[in-house]
Amino acid sequence: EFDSWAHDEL
Amino acid sequence: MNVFRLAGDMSHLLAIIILLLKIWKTRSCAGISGRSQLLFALTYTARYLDLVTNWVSLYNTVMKVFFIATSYATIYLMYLKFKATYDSNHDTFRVEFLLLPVTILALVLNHEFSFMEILWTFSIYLEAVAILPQLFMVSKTGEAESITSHYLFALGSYRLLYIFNWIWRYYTEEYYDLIAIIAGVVQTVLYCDFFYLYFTKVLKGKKLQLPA
Repeated sequence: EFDSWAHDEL
Repeated sequence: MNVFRLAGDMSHLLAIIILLLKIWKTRSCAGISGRSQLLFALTYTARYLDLVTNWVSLYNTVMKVFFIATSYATIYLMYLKFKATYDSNHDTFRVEFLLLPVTILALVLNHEFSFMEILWTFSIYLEAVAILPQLFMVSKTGEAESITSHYLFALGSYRLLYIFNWIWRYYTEEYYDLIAIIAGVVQTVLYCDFFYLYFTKVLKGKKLQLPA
């Protein structure tokens, strides 16, 4: 399951 | 966080500051594409809605707020305060030819079909092409002020540095995000022509002249 909060970049 | 990503964010920050200073000091937005600035504001709005839903770090939050605030401040300066200096005759790139494909692609090619994720994907694809109206305007006017070319150099360098960041993260964290990487490569490739002119002309003190 893709963790959509994985966007830790600007 | 790694040195490439930090350098990229600083280059992005520098670009925005150069642009704001140019408009504020010269009290003119001549040579700047308002359409590109609108696309950037849309990009950051779509991407940074997660400001209210998830916390990454103080740095992440501060930078997101700064990028959103400055992108709207730029639009305010261009379309309201210094509207008389906005060169709408040369800022004619059909942005609908960007928005439609980007929207469709975001709906079709994403990591997860959820509202936030599709907005994030839309913003990634849009950012890749958001500079086209500006580059189109420079080619149409045939030249750009040196301050504008420094703005473009900093803006183009930001995503180029992010590519090094993704290479670094792949080898050190085995992290990669193909959507961001492919869009980032496209975004950087669009600047190649400009980078060439920047290094061969602007850095030699000449004006940026494009073969119209």
